[in-house]
Amino acid sequence: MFEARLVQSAILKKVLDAIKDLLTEATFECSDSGIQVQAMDNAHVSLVSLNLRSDGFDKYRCDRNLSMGMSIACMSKILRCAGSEDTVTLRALDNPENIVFIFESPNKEKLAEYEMKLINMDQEHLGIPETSYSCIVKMPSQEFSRICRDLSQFGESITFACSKEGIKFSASGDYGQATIKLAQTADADNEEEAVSVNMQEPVKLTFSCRYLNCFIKAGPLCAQVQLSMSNDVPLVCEYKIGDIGHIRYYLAPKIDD
Amino acid sequence: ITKQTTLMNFFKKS
Repeated sequence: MFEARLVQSAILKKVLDAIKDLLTEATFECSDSGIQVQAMDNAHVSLVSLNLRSDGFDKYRCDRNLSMGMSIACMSKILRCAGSEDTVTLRALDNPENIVFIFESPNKEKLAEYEMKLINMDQEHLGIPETSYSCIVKMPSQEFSRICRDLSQFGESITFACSKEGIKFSASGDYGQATIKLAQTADADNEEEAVSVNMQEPVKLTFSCRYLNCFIKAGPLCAQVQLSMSNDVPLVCEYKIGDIGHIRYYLAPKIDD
Repeated sequence: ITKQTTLMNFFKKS
């Protein structure tokens, strides 16, 4: 028996919004420690790594490890049926063919159940080595979203250049060039608004706007985003999910041909 | 001209 309950279904809704543009289907690995998803987009350019710890749920029970293949589009449709104040419970048997989503209104007067068929999926797991990154930048997620959206108008990719002074984002295309520089904030009174740059070595990397604009869909999950970068390796773009876990996106860089 | 790499250029299947 697998059962996981979240008082705030809104968290799960936001998680689905954060992955539905990248993934069509994904395997949800459920164990005693929680729920994990690792899945690449079809082009294998980006990867989503989602971790929801069991202790972050309001109720969690997982008698044996389960690998459940789910259609992200279908799951997203189901979660759209949850009221913003509803509680959500995920429930599956030990050898499940289906997973059930149960939404309960705060006054317990409305109970909705949605059963979704699971799908058989080929497992393709990537080993991601622990890496110490040359630059780690933390910044407001809204600011990062804004920068990605604004610069996407000027080119297909954005160059991230990080130095001691701060981080510079730039895009260029047929119409010209656009650059946005962010300096480290002087006072960290407001942690949510802060920009911090932890640099060991300067980094310059170029990434496709298409994927960045998918990642920023996770913005509503967390006020801050963390960008981990080293030259010539994939970017890690991480959003915390309250006290329950995190979503990390890996993005392969563009390189000079 | 820049070329898009894939994650397979960096990570191994496990």
